[in-house]
Order: sequence, then structure tokens, then C-alpha cells
Amino acid sequence: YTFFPGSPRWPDSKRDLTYAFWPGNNLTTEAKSVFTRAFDRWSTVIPMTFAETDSFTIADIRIGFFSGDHGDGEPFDGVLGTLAHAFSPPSGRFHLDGDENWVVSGDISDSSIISAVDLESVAVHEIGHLLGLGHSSVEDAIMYPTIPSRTRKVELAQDDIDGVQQLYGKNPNYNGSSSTSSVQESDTSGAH
Amino acid sequence: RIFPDTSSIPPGLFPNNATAAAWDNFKKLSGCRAGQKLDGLNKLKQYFHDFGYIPNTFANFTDDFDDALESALKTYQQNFNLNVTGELDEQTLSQLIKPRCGNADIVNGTTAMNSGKWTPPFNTTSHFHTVGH
Repeated sequence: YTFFPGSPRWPDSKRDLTYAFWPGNNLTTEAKSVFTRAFDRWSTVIPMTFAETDSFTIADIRIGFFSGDHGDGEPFDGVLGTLAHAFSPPSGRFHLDGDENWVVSGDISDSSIISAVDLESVAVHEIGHLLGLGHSSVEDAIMYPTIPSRTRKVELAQDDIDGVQQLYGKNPNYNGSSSTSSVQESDTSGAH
Repeated sequence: RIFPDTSSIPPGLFPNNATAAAWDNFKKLSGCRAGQKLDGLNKLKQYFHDFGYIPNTFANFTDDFDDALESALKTYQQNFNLNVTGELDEQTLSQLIKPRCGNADIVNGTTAMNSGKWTPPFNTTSHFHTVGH
């Protein structure tokens, strides 16, 4: 796992975050529920909660689907290519490419459309960025930068869990294995 | 375009199942190596620049396979657990054209992915003998 330069994270006073959807997208309840599931995957392992709010302007995390140049200097490029991007804490901006063929449910590997992209897989990855994680070289990790179309990958890997718990600590209710690795190794030899 | 499930994608949305992914054009660069010049290499340099592998100081992109591109390729290959050849081999190309997150792998010239990891050239605990003062 990696962090953004300077390891930015949400301040201690912000452990219960709100998120909202760009009203212009008019997302269905079903599409919104995908993001709820994605947030839940992270809140399971760290002591943070995520709740939807209707107020886009004051939400901590603002989610929107946009096409091409959408004003943040990082234009989207149409079908496939870049799928989404998200900003480091505490920005909260989460943008998805509106030109992709996003699929909300079902077995996406069965799709006859080779450009079909699993929405939850990308959402879980981008939430990792919103929390402060950078890209990982571990191929099984959610934070690995690429995902083939017609592929679903939504389960946090130990690498993801170790990284996010390094930033926020462990959810006391999480009964999985705790973080055991660290980027810093302590010297226990007694020598200096 | 958000579809409840795959069956709800209207037939004929993409005739012949074609995609408009710009990165597919990289396939024609297969086998390209340092010293060569090939149409389209400037686009590949732009790609590496976008994801942090070529710094702004080298942002004047030509179709030359120069040192900046070779260095970017080697770093990319390290980050994605590929053989570090510095060439546009098939394995690297197939990774390059995969859909991906738009966030850069290298921010402000620093990376903590594989290429930023430092491995000691020897085992410090078995070779260093020190006395505390």
C-alpha cells in the first residue's frame, strides 16, 4: 500500500463522513446503493462511518458522473481508458467517467459488451483514494491501478486493510486479521 | 450510462463490439525500443506524463524513443511487476491498454509503489557489528 505525498488523511474530528450525489446525474436508488456497499467495505475495517446526505454542497464527499473536460483539469477520455478519479483527503471529490458503460449488478463477466465496467469495483477503489491511499503494486489489492472491463473486484485485500488501518486504526468490531506489517521497521537490536 | 445489469445494455450500442479506447492505438508500437522513432510515441509519452512517469521538465513530446521514455517504461514495469526491459514488449503493452484509475501512480516525482521501495543490498543485522557510545 501507499499514501499520497505527506500522507494526508481526514482529521480526527472527521470520523463520520457524509456523501452526496451530483443532482444533475439523477441516479436511481439502485445505483446509489452500489456506493453504499462500497463505503461499507471500508467502514468495516476502520472506525469511520459514511452516510448519504441530500445536500451536495456541504457533503464531505461529492460524487458525480461527468464526461470529457469537467473543470478539474483532469478530463475524461470516453469509453474505457481512464474510468474515474478521486482526490486526496480532505477534498472529497469523486468523479466517474459518464461515458463508460457502468453495470450495477449481475455477473459482469457474462456481458456481451466488452466495455462493460463494474461500478462497485471502481467505487471501492476510488474510496480508497478519498481516504488517503495511493496506488499499490499488489495485483490482488483494490488499490492496484488497473481493472479489466467485465471484471468484478470488490473485496479488500490485506494490503488495502493494512494501509487504511495505518491511517485510521482498526474498527473495534472488525474481527479479521489486524495490520502486522509496517513501512517503518523498529530497531530492536539495541545497537545505535 | 448506468445499466442495472448486463442484460439491460441495449444491443447495437457498440456495433461489432468495437470500443473507442484511445489506448488501443498503442498496440502498433509493439516491439519499439530505445533509439527508434515511430508515429504515436508522443501519445505514449503523454500517457506516461499523465500518470507521473515523465516529469514536466520533459514534457516536450516527440515521436523519439528517448531516455525519458525508456526510464518511464522501466519504472512502469517495476510498478506493475513486469520484466524490466525498457522496451515496449507485449506484456507491457497489454498492461498499458487496460482500463485504469485516472489518479497518477507517481505524484510530485515520488512513488511508494514497487519502484519507490528500497531494498537493502545486504542483511544489516548479520553484517553490521556496532558498539553504542
